Amino acid sequence: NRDSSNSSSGRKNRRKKRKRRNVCQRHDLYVDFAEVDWTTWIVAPPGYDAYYCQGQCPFPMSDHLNATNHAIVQTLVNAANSALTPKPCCVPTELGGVPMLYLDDKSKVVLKNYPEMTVQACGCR
Amino acid sequence: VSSGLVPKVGRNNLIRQAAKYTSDTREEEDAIVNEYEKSLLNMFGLKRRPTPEKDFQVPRIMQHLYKAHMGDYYEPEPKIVTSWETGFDLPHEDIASRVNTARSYHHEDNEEHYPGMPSNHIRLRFDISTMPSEEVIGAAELLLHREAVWHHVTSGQGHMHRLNIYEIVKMPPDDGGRAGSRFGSRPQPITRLLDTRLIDTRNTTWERFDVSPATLLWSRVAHKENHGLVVEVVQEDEQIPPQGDAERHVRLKRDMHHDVSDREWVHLRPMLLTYSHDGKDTSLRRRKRSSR
Repeated sequence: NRDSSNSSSGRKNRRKKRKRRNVCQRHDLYVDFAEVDWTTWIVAPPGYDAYYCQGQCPFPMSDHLNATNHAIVQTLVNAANSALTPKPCCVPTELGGVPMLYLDDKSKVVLKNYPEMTVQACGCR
Repeated sequence: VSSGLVPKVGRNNLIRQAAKYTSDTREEEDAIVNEYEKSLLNMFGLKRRPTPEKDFQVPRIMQHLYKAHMGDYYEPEPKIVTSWETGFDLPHEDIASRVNTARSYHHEDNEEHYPGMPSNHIRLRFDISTMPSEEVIGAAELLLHREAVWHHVTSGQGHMHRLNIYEIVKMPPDDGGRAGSRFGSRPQPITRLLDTRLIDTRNTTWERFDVSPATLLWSRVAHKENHGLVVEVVQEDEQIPPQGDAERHVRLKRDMHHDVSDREWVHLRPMLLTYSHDGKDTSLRRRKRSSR
């Protein structure tokens, strides 16, 4: 709606959305084994959802940002003097495993569940 | 030296990035990328990039194991079979929960027989020395496939066979032929019965035998001290080797199954399946989506 998009409330909404997009969160990342030429030895899966974390750790940090006590204190120090220390980083806080069926270097068939392959949650640390 | 795990384009990009951290020698940049490749190999528990033959067949059992482990998360894909193998599923929950790796082994074809071995016996020796040293075996099973045979049994239990699984504890010395000649027969290996099972030759299925203690022992000794197993098949009623078509009921020897192609034999031949744990925090438990 052209009218509402030009109105001040429309602009505010867009600004809010943009801010939300910049906040630390999980983003899509599909690892396609064909792209790294690994499909010759990995039988399954053909790829997997790995995700990644990116974004700002803004003040105030809401609960969903999983901030540690350290991150909260770092935010305070950053507010007092940003030249002294940066803001906390947006990193994976929970990771999950991915099972793979593959041939090893002796051509034996292996099924293995690899830990810490996919991001389940991001947070400010 | 590159392991080949990083594709060429990616490698060049990584070298460019590494250049920011080194003085301008190409060797140093290469070394940084090689270190990175090494950590990738480590992650997979490999020594070098696997280079399987183009038409390498992945045993159907392993494909089923993958599918069973994926549980609710399984999405059909072209490289994985769609049907289920009769008589096969994930190991029991208490095994699946304490292991995170399953490895399959085929026996050494050229060691199926030893001198003086009866015709209804077959020796199955599996080379598990390639298993990474950090992995601890939690369980192992011997899988034997049997195919229904239709023969003329008018009465009695002629269709019932007995499968005996022995562990070879000690092989006779190499000069065994001469030593045993006084009695006109060769000395036999010392064996220990691990399991015995009555089977109906009118059914097609996989038979699974727990061979965990023997496999655990093989993982701890040198390969030459791993003598393998012996499988014996006898007709239950007469205690004699199976005759005629019944001889081919259990898929033990390649030369008994000329009707099966090499590609198919990979899926039907005896297999040792080991379940192990590498110390990392995952398991082979069936994956289930939590309900909302």
